[in-house]
Amino acid sequence: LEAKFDDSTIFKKIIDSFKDSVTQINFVCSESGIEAQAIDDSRVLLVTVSIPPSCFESYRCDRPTTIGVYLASLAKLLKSANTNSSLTLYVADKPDELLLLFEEPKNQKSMEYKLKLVDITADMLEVDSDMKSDVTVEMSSVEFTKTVRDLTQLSDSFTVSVTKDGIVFSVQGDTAQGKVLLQPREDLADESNNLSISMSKTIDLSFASKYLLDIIKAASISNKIFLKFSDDTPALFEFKMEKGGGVGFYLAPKYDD
Amino acid sequence: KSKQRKLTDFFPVD
Repeated sequence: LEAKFDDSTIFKKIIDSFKDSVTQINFVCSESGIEAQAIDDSRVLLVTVSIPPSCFESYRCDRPTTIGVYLASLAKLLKSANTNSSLTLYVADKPDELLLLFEEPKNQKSMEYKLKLVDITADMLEVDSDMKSDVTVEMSSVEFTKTVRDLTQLSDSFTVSVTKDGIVFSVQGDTAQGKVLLQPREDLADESNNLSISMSKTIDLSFASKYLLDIIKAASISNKIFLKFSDDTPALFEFKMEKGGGVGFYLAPKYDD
Repeated sequence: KSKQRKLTDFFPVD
C-alpha cells in the first residue's frame, strides 16, 4: 500500500472521529480504497469507515492487505498532522508495520513514524449499507452537535421522533426535561443549514446519551449529517466527506422493558 | 425502565 493524502489533517480527522468509540480497528485495503468497521466493547455502537481512492492525491494497493492498529497509538502519531503537510501511508507486502511519512516541502521538513501493526480478531457484523429506512434526515452537523450537547446534559436517554411536522429531539431527566423541534428549512445563503426530511412513516426511538456524545466527535468530518431511522432497528448517523467516503455509526436503540 | 439493545440482535455476526 502506498497512499498519499495531500493534507495530513484529513486522515487525522477521520481517526479522531472514532478513536474514543472503539479501541482497535482493522483497515482493509484494496484497489478500491480503505474500508473498516469496528464494534465497541458493549456491542451497541458500530463504526464504519470508507476512504476511497478519490480522497487521496495518489493511491496504490497492489494486493489486498489488512492493517490492524490500536487507535490510541495511531492518534498519537497523527498529532503531527497539519494542513501544510502531506501524509503518505506505506505498508509492505508482508505487513508488520505501518509507515507514516509527513512531508512539508515548503519548510523543507519531513517526519517519519512507524507503527507496529497488531493482529486483531474481531467479529464483523453483516450490515447492509443499502438498508432501507423509514426516515432519512439531512441536517447541519453543527446543529446536531449542539442539540446533542445541550440535551444529553439532562438525561442518559435521548429520544428522537420524526413526524410530518419535523424532527424532535427530547430528553426526560429526573429534575428537568428538554425538547428541540427542528423543521425542514432551505437556507439559500448557506446550504449547510438546510434540513430535509424524507419519510414513509413516523418513528420514535430512544438511544443512550453517551453514544451520541461519541458520535458527534465525528462532526469535524462534514458540516452535514445524514440520519437514518426505522422503527425498532439500529439508527445510522453518517458523515460524508467532500471527496467521497466518510464515517458512519450504527447505534442500537433502547427499548422499554 | 428502558433497556439497551445490542447490534448483534439485529445484524448477523460474520
